[in-house]
Amino acid sequence: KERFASISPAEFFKRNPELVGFSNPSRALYQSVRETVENSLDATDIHLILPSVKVSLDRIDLEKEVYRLTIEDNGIGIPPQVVPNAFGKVLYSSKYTIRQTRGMYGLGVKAVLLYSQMYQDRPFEVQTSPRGSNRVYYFKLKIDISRNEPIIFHRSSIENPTGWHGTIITVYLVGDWLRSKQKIYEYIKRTYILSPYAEFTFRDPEGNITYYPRVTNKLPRPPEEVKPHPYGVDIELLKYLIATLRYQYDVRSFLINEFQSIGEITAEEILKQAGVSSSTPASKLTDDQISKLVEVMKKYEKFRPPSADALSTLGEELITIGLNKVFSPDMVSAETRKPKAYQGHPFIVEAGIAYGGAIPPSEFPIVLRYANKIPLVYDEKSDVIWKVVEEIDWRRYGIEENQFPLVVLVHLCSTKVPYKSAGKESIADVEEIEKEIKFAIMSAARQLRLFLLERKKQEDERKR
Amino acid sequence: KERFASISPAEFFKRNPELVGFSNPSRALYQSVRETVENSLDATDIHLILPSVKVSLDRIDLEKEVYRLTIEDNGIGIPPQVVPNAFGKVLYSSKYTIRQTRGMYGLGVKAVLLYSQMYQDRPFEVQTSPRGSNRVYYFKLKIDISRNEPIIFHRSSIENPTGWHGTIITVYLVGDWLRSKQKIYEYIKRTYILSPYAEFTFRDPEGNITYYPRVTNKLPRPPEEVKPHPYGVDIELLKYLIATLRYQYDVRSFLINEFQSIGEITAEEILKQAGVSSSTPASKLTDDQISKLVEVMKKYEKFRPPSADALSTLGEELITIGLNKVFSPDMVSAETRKPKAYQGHPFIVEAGIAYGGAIPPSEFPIVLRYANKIPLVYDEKSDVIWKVVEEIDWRRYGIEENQFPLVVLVHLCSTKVPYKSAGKESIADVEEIEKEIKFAIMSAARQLRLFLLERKKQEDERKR
Ligand SMILES: Nc1ncnc2c1ncn2[C@@H]1O[C@H](COP(=O)(O)OP(=O)(O)OP(=O)(O)O)[C@@H](O)[C@H]1O
Ligand SMILES: Nc1ncnc2c1ncn2[C@@H]1O[C@H](COP(=O)(O)OP(=O)(O)OP(=O)(O)O)[C@@H](O)[C@H]1O
Ligand SMILES: [Mg+2]
Ligand SMILES: [Mg+2]
Repeated sequence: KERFASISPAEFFKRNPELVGFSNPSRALYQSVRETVENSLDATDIHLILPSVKVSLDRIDLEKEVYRLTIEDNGIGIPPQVVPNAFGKVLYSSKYTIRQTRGMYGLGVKAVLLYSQMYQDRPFEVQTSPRGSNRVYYFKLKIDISRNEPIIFHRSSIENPTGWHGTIITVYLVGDWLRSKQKIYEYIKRTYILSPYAEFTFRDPEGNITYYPRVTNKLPRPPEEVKPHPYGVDIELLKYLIATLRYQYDVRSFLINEFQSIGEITAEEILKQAGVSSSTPASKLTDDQISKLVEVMKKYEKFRPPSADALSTLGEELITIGLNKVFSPDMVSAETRKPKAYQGHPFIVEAGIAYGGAIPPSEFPIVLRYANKIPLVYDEKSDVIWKVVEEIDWRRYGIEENQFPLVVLVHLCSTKVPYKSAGKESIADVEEIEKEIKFAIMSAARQLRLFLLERKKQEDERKR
Repeated sequence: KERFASISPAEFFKRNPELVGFSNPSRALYQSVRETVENSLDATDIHLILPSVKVSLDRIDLEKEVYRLTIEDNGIGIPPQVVPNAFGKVLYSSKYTIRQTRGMYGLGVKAVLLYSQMYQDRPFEVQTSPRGSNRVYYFKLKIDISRNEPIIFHRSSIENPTGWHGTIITVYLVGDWLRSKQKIYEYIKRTYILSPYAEFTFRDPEGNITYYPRVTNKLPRPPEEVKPHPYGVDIELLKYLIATLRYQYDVRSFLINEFQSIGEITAEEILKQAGVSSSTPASKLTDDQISKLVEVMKKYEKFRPPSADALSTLGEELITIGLNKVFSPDMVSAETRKPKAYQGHPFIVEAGIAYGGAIPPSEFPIVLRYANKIPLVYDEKSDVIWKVVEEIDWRRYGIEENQFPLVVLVHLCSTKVPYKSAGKESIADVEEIEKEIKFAIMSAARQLRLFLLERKKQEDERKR
């Protein structure tokens, strides 16, 4: 006899931690560091604050491998009335918007708490003061897994005499430092290289303290929230936009106001092709009319391309500086492509190539993958970036040897990165994105070809 | 200013279809076929019904690529009062139990509906009659995404004069048949090869009808639901078991009754090591006592290994017959390992090797991956099975050439398969499982080595 039951999203991710990157104790430690650091960076640079992020990982139990992870940032803090849900309710987030952020699921830090609660019983602690607040708030909480609600063990606040703003979180985890050490250092270092405006401090369980100093005070332009692009809209999105309308728009005003890249003429053309009258109230559209509209919008070829306002690239200069710093190569080239879109989401691909110098030769290039400024460290071979690099014939660019000193960096930034899993480690193969990755790498590789031709020419001359 | 919001699980998976295998229209078609076929097989062979599964995929729109997918089975059907939730509520399932089933998340068919609703507006249709029922029930429904609840468009029932039992579902999807054709045929064929007791019929959009006849009436022993194994228990699981207790057990009876492999002596030893009195009522245990118990249970080495009752292997005979049928090789070997456990979940790894004959030589073996009798077709390179096959030095088994005709089949069965994503295409690298895969392949490969040595010896003799 089959027994039917429904479970909460907290129960679902608790039962299946490998779906959120917690597949074993060493990955769990890594994932806990990266999810909290990404939250701290989203709370700073996007809000024009020069990030100062302090990470401490201390072993607090000599028998059991229990660690205390503390992350402190100088970010915008969290309003006290939403703190319990922000940390205690799975699928709760301030990043469900159309804007490039590192976070996107409303899961990250909750997955850390779910894992923390599995093997030890100290609650999660958070201290926060929203920017401009005159109080510092302090909470101890856990997740009530079957209900997907926070359980508050302690709540207090004190005056904030120094005007400090930011967030300090403390979580206790059973982990495996020795096996995750190298990946955690790689993550911090690769984050730092491309965030020269940020300072990081990392104290590891062996007591080593590494300080990564700020190199510049120049922040990148923060991404802005934008409206959905009509290219790749779907029926349920349209229904959702209609259901949450604040005004009694007719369908023509609805299209113009609720989407980017639709002006009066475009709206009229779309409605004509869909056979829908412009004066129809948006809330009165039938399912069939909505379906027709979506069909027309998906095929319409004359939309302005999506706005890059929602995106924040690294830029060719930063990629070049970063590759030079890490690899001391003989040549570097970088390319930032124009904005494109997939399923209504704007995206930009950037690529960088470094060759020679101190790069160790190997059979396959060193591939550095980034998405929304996050370094991707695991699951390399299932990433679409890897697939593209593998399919490139490097001999066409002048590389003759079986072993060659080459680094390929690829950065995908988007209002929605299509990760293969909620653990955010590799990018799914979406056709529009795969194409752009290929063009970006080929474009940077053409510079490599010119460099190798020039170098060969100089060697031939020297021989005569 | 950050705007906070919570979303339903339906909204979460609708926004992120790539997390459930719907990353593009061709994969969406594949995923829709495989999720529904797996539901039909779970509704038959586990319940000692010889499966008859009919799949029809028809193109119903010549302009838009809209397909109608219909799956009919002779399974146990679905009770009418749970039909709306079974298809209309994300995270609703009858497989949240400790027993080997193909389904496990409570997501599969709902993901099909979510995708169906994105690009076309016909509702989902289901016709079902539970085994023994004298009525046939008919529903038309959709998912209300923001609420994660079913919307019922139509509900009716008629008498069931023939005593038919089973389920027929019909769903409309925008897809890409030409790009998914080969994968869908591969999925059906690889499912059929290892389910000789099942018959399949498949009508594709080009009108081709393929009939896969039943070869035997002998069904495998169905897996039974078991209690959790104490090895790898965690704090939240213990709390959940205590919270859902039907009797006022003391902690000793709780351990004996709620877990497999714990008898009176074992329970006493565990309680002694944890410093918890045997007569403590289970519901009165403190967080600290629960934490201590979990710590002791994870380290305790004298538990009986987990029961294989919850599992259902293919068996060496079936693997051998299947490989012979498909590849007509010169030799076949198969190995079914003993049950092990990870995180409290029993699992068994089986491997099969086929060499020579009609197998085309290539640089890397053909790898056929299975989990809980499901063929895994995508994401090969990120699978732990691939990782193990790649790390094996095949020359140690007598393979000298650069190109060789070799097939490696690996089947993982478990009460919980640790997939890397909810799209169920590749297995995460859990250490205990990786070890068992390695031992199973090496053991089957030793037979290959003996065969190649024997063959070489015969060739040498013929030369003299
Ligand atoms: N250090 C922090 N400073 C400010 N706000 C924070 C911080 N950490 C978490 N938050 C808030 O809590 C919310 C939930 O964080 P969580 O990591 O669970 O989800 P997310 O970052 O929105 O998405 P993702 O699951 O992709 O990480 C965030 O959206 C953010 O508003
Ligand atoms: N053809 C069918 N016959 C009988 N029951 C079915 C059938 N299809 C679905 N069900 C029921 O509906 C439930 C939900 O199906 P769904 O595919 O969403 O989840 P699942 O199979 O339990 O897990 P998964 O997400 O891993 O597939 C199943 O657990 C099963 O009880
Ligand atoms: Mg986050
Ligand atoms: Mg299913």
